[in-house]
Amino acid sequence: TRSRFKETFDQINTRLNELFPRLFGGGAAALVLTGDDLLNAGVMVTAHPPGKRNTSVQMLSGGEKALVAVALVFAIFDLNPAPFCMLDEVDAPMDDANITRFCDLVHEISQRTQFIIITHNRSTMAACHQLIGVTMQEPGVSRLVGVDLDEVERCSVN
Amino acid sequence: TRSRFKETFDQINTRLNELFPRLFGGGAAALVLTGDDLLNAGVMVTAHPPGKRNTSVQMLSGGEKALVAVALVFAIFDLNPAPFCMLDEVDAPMDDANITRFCDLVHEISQRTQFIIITHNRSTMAACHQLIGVTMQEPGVSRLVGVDLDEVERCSVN
Amino acid sequence: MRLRRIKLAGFKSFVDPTTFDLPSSLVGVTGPNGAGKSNLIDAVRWVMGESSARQLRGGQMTDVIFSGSSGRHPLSSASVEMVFDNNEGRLGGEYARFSEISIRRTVDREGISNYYLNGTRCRRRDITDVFLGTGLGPRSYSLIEQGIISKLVESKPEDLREFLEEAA
Amino acid sequence: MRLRRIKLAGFKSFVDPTTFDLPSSLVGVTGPNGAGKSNLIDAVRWVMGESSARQLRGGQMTDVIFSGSSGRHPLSSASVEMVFDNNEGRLGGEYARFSEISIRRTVDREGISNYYLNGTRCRRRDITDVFLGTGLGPRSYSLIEQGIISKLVESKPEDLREFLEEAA
Ligand SMILES: Nc1ncnc2c1ncn2[C@@H]1O[C@H](COP(=O)(O)OP(=O)(O)OP(=O)(O)O)[C@@H](O)[C@H]1O
Ligand SMILES: Nc1ncnc2c1ncn2[C@@H]1O[C@H](COP(=O)(O)OP(=O)(O)OP(=O)(O)O)[C@@H](O)[C@H]1O
Ligand SMILES: [Mg+2]
Ligand SMILES: [Mg+2]
Repeated sequence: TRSRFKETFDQINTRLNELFPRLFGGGAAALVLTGDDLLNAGVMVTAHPPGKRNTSVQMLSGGEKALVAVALVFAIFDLNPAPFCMLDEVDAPMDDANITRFCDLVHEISQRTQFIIITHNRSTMAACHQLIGVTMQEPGVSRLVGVDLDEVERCSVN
Repeated sequence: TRSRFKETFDQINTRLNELFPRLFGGGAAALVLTGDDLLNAGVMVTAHPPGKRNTSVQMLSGGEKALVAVALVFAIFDLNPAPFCMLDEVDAPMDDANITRFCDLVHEISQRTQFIIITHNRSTMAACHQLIGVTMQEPGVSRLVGVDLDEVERCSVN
Repeated sequence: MRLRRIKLAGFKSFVDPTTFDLPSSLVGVTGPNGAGKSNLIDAVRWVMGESSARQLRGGQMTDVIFSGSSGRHPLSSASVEMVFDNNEGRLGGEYARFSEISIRRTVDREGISNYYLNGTRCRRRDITDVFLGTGLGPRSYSLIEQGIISKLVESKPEDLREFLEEAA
Repeated sequence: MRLRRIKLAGFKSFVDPTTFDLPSSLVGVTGPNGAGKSNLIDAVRWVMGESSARQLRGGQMTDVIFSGSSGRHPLSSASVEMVFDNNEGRLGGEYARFSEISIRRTVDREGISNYYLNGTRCRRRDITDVFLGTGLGPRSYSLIEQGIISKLVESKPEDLREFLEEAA
């Protein structure tokens, strides 16, 4: 299992390093083992947004951490694509430019994996092929409703 | 100090119960002491969004928890209005209707307390009297820029 | 093995039987705060065998049963069913011959759970076996709950290792 | 005691001296991810005497000094100044006669901090004394950092009590 873990680690690491620059528009990220013992060593992430020096993920911003995490999850997906993926408001900390890059990547991966994305963000909604509304017209009782994206667009302007 | 704490507790509780329905459009919230010993008892929050039965805050949604917390912070503010208040993306989990109620309340309290609100949300930006942009045109170097809200509005529509 | 639909009845705020039809590969779910969107993810974790009430934002396992509202009485049981399309035969073994796979879980007020695989009662283990090797499961990396995305990369090194091992 | 301006130099990503002028009572701060918005709140906590590196998202206290970028060398010190308007005389005692109050903190690569009150060197205690009773301070309820708003109401009862006691 030692070599199996190392193989998994290396594959995810390679894929992370491909996905990170796509989400950040440059820079690099890598997985690091915290010890030599392959059976017990822990795993850490280092990330360099374009033009920045620090590697400790602790100093990254809220939005940057969310993007690195998305790159990592999608890197794992590439190795073992689960039949579906559910994401609950992962776009909440992201700015508009990063949401666009995130949606582009999700769109590409959705060729192989089904995505169910919970979001309040209009651009993320617009990127989905199907939209389901959950509402509580009767207090405390959840019900599904159709969502008309034009309606959603319109109330975002006023 | 026993009676001082109880007085503070009661005042905040009263104010919380006034602010909560304003943010939720109804319902009620209250502070509860976890024991009889006024010197050591802990404090818990119970909250009933309109029409809902559960009182444990653990079962509330992400947006509901943020709103209850805002009601609590503003209730404390009323008791002892600190000279200024800085909020870092507290509107991120909120939907549009709740952001409007949040902004209305902030607008009212800003008569007495200065607010500095970090946000990505356009309606929150629109509610502010002054807008400061922070950007990194040179990688890794923060700089201030003017923000033109019309510009921001425009790119939200496309 | 694409997810076709999720049916909830009496699960949390989904009092009335509700079916999420999911024909597409990129589905958005939206709605006001507190409407029940995250309850859907809880339902998926639960039907796949989640056994910790805390992971489902509750105190005990019966907290997933609808507890009432201003206009409705509490219910006595909850049920969630997930239906997958197995046309590619991705699921091997005894399930390869089914074109659709349905897993279902129910719970009553005593906290007793029952599991069903294509309508037949089975054990919890049978359900977790179905998902073995697919990357799916109640704590899988493919279910990202609300509010944790920014903390994932700061997890303890041994937790991050576990996260990766699930994919092996 | 309204906050008039915040001046940062060499603090985190604010390499060049940068002044936030705050004439209004409702100020919005916006910008792309990673631009430096939350660093502003860190700067305010730090100048008010924050002594834990972890609270400032760092490993040690010198992590607040600009550590370089692709185009700039690291700096050897950091400085933050906050200037308040004291026209209402809200601050009593020896400060009542000043119409403006400025507090400043600097740190060098050895980790040695210096505090200044209206330009004169003082102790950290003098700074925390200025804010006594106003509800302000490095861990005050009036500074809500990113990502914690939804967890505030779920804090342990003894922590929530402490939060309330600060306001007494
Ligand atoms: N057993 C139960 N019975 C009835 N209602 C329940 C039960 N469990 C949870 N709820 C209700 O479900 C609501 C939470 O729903 P959920 O977390 O799915 O909201 P959400 O749509 O994700 O909202 P947000 O956008 O704020 O994240 C709570 O208000 C809670 O009262
Ligand atoms: N000592 C330092 N020297 C240089 N850069 C630093 C230092 N400390 C932090 N940074 C940089 O500051 C950036 C984080 O800034 P900050 O957290 O303020 O972003 P933000 O504007 O709040 O973004 P978001 O919208 O994602 O929350 C990080 O990318 C980090 O590299
Ligand atoms: Mg939710
Ligand atoms: Mg931030």
